[in-house]
Amino acid sequence: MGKVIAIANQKGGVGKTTTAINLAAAVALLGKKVLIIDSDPQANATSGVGVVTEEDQIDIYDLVVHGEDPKEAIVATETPNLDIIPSSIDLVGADLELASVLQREFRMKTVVAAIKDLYDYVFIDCLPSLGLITINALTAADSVLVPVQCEFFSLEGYGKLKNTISLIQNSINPDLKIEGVVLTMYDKRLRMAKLVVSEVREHVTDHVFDTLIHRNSKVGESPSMGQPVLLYDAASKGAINFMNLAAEFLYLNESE
Amino acid sequence: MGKVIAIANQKGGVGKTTTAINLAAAVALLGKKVLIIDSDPQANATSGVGVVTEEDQIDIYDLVVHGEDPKEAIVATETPNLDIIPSSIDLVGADLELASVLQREFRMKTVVAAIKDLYDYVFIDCLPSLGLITINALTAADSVLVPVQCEFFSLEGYGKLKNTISLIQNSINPDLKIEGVVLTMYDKRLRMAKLVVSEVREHVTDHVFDTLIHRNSKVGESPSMGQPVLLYDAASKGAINFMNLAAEFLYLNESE
Ligand SMILES: Nc1ncnc2c1ncn2[C@@H]1O[C@H](COP(=O)(O)OP(=O)(O)OP(=O)(O)O)[C@@H](O)[C@H]1O
Ligand SMILES: Nc1ncnc2c1ncn2[C@@H]1O[C@H](COP(=O)(O)OP(=O)(O)OP(=O)(O)O)[C@@H](O)[C@H]1O
Ligand SMILES: [Mg+2]
Ligand SMILES: [Mg+2]
Repeated sequence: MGKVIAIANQKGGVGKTTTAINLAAAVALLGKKVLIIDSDPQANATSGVGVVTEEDQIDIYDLVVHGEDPKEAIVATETPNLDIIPSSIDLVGADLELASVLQREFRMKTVVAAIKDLYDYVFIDCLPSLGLITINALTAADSVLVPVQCEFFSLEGYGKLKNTISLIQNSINPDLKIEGVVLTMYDKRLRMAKLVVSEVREHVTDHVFDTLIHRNSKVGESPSMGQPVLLYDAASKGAINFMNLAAEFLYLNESE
Repeated sequence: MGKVIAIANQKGGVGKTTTAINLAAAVALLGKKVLIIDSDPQANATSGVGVVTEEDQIDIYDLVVHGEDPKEAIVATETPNLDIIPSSIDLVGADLELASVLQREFRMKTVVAAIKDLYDYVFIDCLPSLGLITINALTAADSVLVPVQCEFFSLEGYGKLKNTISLIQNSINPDLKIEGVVLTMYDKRLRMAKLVVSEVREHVTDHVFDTLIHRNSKVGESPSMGQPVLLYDAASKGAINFMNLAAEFLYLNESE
């Protein structure tokens, strides 16, 4: 019975895609069947795991807007036990194309329902927005994981995201839980980074993962090779951070 | 006769707001009258220049969706010669609220036309998306400045943005020019950063500014103090980078 986790934060560049790819890969390497759904028209998760889509590839746009069969969109990646449903630039138009469709917030939920039992965990990589596609992901999800970059603007955005999550919990997805906050791109030389970590650990009432994801050059390089950092350089600090995060994530979810 | 420059890139976290705030402040400190329009519901440019909006403050949402008087929305900032039209979270709903409005792509152009002659330069900070609000900004603008972070995903996104710019140039804003690409968050210790700089300088046919904006802790700290880096720490590398960028920008625009 697959658990669905949306990885969301409307602040841009905070590490949503990097967390989606590398947490999913680490959980897969620990033996679980894992699916990434790329719901960002930039399709960074798709290219970050090395998937190059052909013209006729069915992607998340075809599923959400045209109701195609989700099983047809699944693509295996180089990482054992890790599949992906790719995205494409077509998704840019989905907000307006769905504007007058009934139950438009539930399109992704219908897609996910058709395939989630094939996996132990499904991670949905969200785009940096609080628009319809992100609402769809939060409606399809059992929980939401929020990457927060160790920078000022990212901390500011967390409050706004919480408001959106409560709106969803009070209406279209009452069962939506908060999986937790993951602190990303931590640079121990920066005063601001230390400040954000202590602010988050002190004031955020939701679960904050112990594992800090440090800024690490191999993490930034690995998507250019189309590989999660665990395949690109398993001994790197980044790979170790994501393995620890996966272990923490599984401890929380498997020991229930 | 104010020139209007949109600062856009749908990739998140590449330095759009940081470039908008600090380039605008540097140009203002060099004696020009400058306005920032914050068109991102995250309102990072608004908080980054230290503006705290009251309940009744008219912001970009009120102008674009409800047609209020743009002059009423202008707020002076601590930097001499620099004003801002603030944003708010209300803007999240604008895409859908304008979905069936006639000429919805021209709302921002109407706003800008009413106030641009009060300034030498107007910079529009865009949100990380290619949706209706960004289309509005590209339609209102004379040119577009594209921050490209010295990272893999950011380089990937440039091509997609160029497609959108051409669509706009071939339809609703034939006069839209490309002001240029600004390379941001350069870290000379990273191989990837050097790679992106050489790729951009070699393959991008548009103008690429000579000034590289280096990663600099004072640049990251300054928004938490509500100040451009030039006021926060004028001697920092970041402040010097933005002063150089402003000089380069003015040389291109004033010597025509
Ligand atoms: N721990 C890290 N160390 C080094 N670089 C990182 C790390 N995490 C992310 N990055 C880099 O920072 C940039 C932003 O990360 P990423 O693209 O994952 O953020 P995002 O939140 O998905 O962005 P968007 O809002 O555009 O979807 C990318 O270039 C990525 O490679
Ligand atoms: N040169 C720099 N040195 C250090 N930090 C920087 C620099 N430029 C930007 N930053 C920091 O990186 C983060 C991302 O920058 P910024 O918020 O300006 O990007 P953006 O493109 O506006 O993001 P969004 O897509 O969310 O609008 C911010 O926390 C900012 O303070
Ligand atoms: Mg992403
Ligand atoms: Mg911004």
